[in-house]
Amino acid sequence: SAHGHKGRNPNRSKNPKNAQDALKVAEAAAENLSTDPKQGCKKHELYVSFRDLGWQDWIIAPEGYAAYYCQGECAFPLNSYMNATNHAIVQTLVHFINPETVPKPCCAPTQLHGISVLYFDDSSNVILKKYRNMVVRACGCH
Amino acid sequence: NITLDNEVHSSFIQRRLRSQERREMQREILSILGLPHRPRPHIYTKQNAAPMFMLDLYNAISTDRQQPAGFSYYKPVFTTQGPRMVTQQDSIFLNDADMVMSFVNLVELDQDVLSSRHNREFRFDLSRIPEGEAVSTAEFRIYKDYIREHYENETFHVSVYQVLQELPDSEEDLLLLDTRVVWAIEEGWLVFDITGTSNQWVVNLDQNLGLLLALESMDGQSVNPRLVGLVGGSGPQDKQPFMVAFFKATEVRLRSIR
Repeated sequence: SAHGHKGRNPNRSKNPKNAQDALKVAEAAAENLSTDPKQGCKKHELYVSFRDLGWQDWIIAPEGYAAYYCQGECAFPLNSYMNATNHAIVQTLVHFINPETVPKPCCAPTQLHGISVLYFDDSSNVILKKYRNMVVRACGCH
Repeated sequence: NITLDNEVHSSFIQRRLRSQERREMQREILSILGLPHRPRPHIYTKQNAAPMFMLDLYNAISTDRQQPAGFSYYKPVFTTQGPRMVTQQDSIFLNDADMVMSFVNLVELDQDVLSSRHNREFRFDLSRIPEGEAVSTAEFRIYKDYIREHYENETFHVSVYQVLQELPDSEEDLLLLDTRVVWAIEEGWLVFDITGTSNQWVVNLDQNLGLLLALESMDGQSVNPRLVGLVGGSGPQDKQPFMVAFFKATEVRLRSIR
């Protein structure tokens, strides 16, 4: 439930009253929304080049950082390709029942990997540091 | 099919950043790296022994990450070029560490070249260690070149001391840290454990008076380290002595909201 929002929505009476109605709406919505697969939650390329930033005088490795990001709509069908959680599927249904109070699930990283960076400090000492959760390995609906 | 690597879609529009955007982006990345500002190393070369050793460690991590699950992580990574080497022990330290740092020797000239003194001094600046990092292992590394002349069949004691106090009569108060027996025709990196001393220096920077290396023949005679091939500050770049420390994070660093 979305606490504090009950009764405030003037369009609430237009929304489906039960789960069966919700499913019908969801199926209808799926027909429309799934026509453009590019809109779905996916991993997108994002590369930060340390070379382009002019940081090669102090960063020894890597040359750049293949970070990636997650973007796209979490709409029906939330199939395995989107790596959706069970809760995300339920939330999508509830969103159809009450779209103005319950948002769609978010497209977010489901797996993150670390990177290591090798760089000089001000004293010309060299630091090798591991940074956790920096690179998106997989995206999904949450 | 559930795959770990979702299909990648390139929707990132590449464009030149405006200078203000560029500065802001650099500031954000530096903040994530935990750096107050962009480092400006004054004198360095990537061909020095320490950066090359660190690059080997970096490559060891990168290679390990590409292995399939279940692959033995503790494999030795030996370099094929140059005299540097990442040992199996280093790989174990590396797996355990959150950060590794090498320190350049601040004593540039070898005293044994300039004077009759046979002891060699080394100093390292440990004041730049980021907060929240504790030393788990620290090593002093010095390269021993192959020497045929003079001492071919002899063995020597190499001892590394912590300088506890510098006394006015030029004698020093010393603490023996580690010792090795080396053969004159040996070649490679000699590694000395200085973990305890490094921890002491990190806590009390004032106590960091450096290390002292002494070489003796088996009959107790002091020997010039240079004559048996111990490379100092005046030697080749890729064989310069250095210190390396492996750190474990003691706290979770929380980034402030900007």
